[in-house]
Amino acid sequence: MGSVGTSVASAEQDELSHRLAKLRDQM
Amino acid sequence: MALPPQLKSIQHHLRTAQEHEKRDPVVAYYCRLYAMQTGMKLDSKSPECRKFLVKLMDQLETMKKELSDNESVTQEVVGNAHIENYALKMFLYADNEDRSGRFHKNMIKSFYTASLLLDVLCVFGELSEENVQHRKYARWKATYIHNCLKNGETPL
Repeated sequence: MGSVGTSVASAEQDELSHRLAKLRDQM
Repeated sequence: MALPPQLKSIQHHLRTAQEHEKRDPVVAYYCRLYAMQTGMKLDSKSPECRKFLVKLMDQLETMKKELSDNESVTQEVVGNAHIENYALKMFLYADNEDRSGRFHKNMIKSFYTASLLLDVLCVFGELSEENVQHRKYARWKATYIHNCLKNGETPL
């Protein structure tokens, strides 16, 4: 269960990093 | 949305963003971008921080669309100049009031806002030594004059 929780957190974090990179890319 | 305690250090940058929403949306945008980048470094794992940061990201993406015809947002070098000029304008206003012996809440806020905007400049890369010194001086002056006025003393 712990590792599932960690994977979800990590995927959501990656999603945020991806969105941030996209936001900055267009600058 | 309430700011999770882990992200407390970005609260003043977010407040500055809110205060500039109408007055200067470019300043508001970069304050939020700085808060986003810093917030992700502070805590992007706990559910409450993730929720907060996702909302902040939504807000940033909306602002970016609204400002899509503004060069200060579409070109990093123009944005850098915009924020730096704005920060220095605030700094110079406060410094002029200080040197003229006019001590008041507005000049304290200008010193403090200048220091926050110099933080925001970090989104464009490492701060110049001059800006590091300006930031340090502005933050110190804001605290010093605030304490003097609170204690009924005249700042030197």
